[in-house]
Amino acid sequence: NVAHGLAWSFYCGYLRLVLPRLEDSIIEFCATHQASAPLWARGSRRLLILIPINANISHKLEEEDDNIRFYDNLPNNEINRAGVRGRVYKHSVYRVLDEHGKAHDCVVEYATPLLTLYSMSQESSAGFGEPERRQQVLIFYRTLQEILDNSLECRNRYKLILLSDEHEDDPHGLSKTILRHLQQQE
Amino acid sequence: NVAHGLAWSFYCGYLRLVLPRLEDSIIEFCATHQASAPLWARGSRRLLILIPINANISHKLEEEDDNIRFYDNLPNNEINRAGVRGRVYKHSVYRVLDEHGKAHDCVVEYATPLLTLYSMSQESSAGFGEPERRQQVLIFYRTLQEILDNSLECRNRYKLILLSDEHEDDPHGLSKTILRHLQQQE
Ligand SMILES: Nc1nc(=O)c2ncn([C@@H]3O[C@@H]4COP(=O)(O)O[C@H]5[C@@H](O)[C@H](n6cnc7c(N)ncnc76)O[C@@H]5COP(=O)(O)O[C@@H]3[C@@H]4O)c2[nH]1
Repeated sequence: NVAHGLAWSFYCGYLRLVLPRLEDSIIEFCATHQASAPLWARGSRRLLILIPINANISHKLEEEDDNIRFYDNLPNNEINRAGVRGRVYKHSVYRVLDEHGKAHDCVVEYATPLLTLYSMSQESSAGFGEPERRQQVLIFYRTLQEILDNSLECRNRYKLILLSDEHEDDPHGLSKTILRHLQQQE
Repeated sequence: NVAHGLAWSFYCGYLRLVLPRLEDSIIEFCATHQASAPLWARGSRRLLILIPINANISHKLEEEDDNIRFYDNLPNNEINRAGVRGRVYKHSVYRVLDEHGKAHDCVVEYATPLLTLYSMSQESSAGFGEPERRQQVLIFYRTLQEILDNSLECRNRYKLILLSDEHEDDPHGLSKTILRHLQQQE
């Protein structure tokens, strides 16, 4: 079952490597980006992981919502992996405006394995189509939640945000969702 | 079935993105590394992908065989992916000595998804153990072979090398295997 394996892969090959270092990366970032430092919400020093139910992933968040702007990248993490010397792991910081125009900075990205689910649903030889894809996204989400709940090294360093497609017509739907989750923490 | 999804993930999220650019990266590398340029075998301008049957992956090839040395990395490729701005994709060039001490340069790495298969086989909650892992590696290899056979954009830009564990006691087993595959091409 594809989604189960992709959730494990996302944990073993990415979240388990990067989440323990995230706090230090953000601290280093705020030291070199003093304008940003006050804009980090209490409890927003986590990786926000967007999981759209329709696996419809954008490569640039600002294309989804003009209240979101790319700000800068966190410092690179270099890790030797499977023969690749100094493989680079990085995250992007986005500036999100609320309805009063106040800016909030945070680290957010889509769950990359959903791109694989999407591509597979378009390739007939891969073995599943669009109807199964939604189900696979939910399995991915639940499996990932369970793995992360049991991971001591990742505790409190992430937030999984399942995006339903009910707000797809709201041009500021994504920023509102992100802000709601930022304010929920602690 | 986990290996099936990991093979698709490896293709959709990596090989399909990097293999079409590989030739140009190697040309650029040889222009800036003139000592290396004559050491590339005819037809070795491919990514050699190592698939050990026991999923036992090393992060540094030189630790497996002292006839192999890390030489340098190819130039970075930066691609915007799923909200990460300028995500870096790179490959490492290794210098491999044959039994006459002659050097051959090539781009080689392990198939990273095997690290996930290995980790999952160690975590009881993941649902499979060491006996199934070998079978999963074979499914990964065959699925990947089939996907790549049907991929026009990746044609002739890679070589899958399945490593059996029969030569594990030969300290130069890996370099000999790599050289045998390099000489096979064209
Ligand atoms: N957002 C994000 N940033 C990253 O740097 C990153 N690195 C991995 N992942 C995701 O974690 C999981 C585990 O990664 P793994 O390396 O085992 O498999 C990877 C790996 O085998 C290969 N691959 C991808 N990027 C690279 C890379 N830069 N170098 C080598 N191999 C790579 O192709 C597989 C699928 O990649 P993605 O489909 O991008 O998603 C991966 C995957 O779901 C990332 N996700």
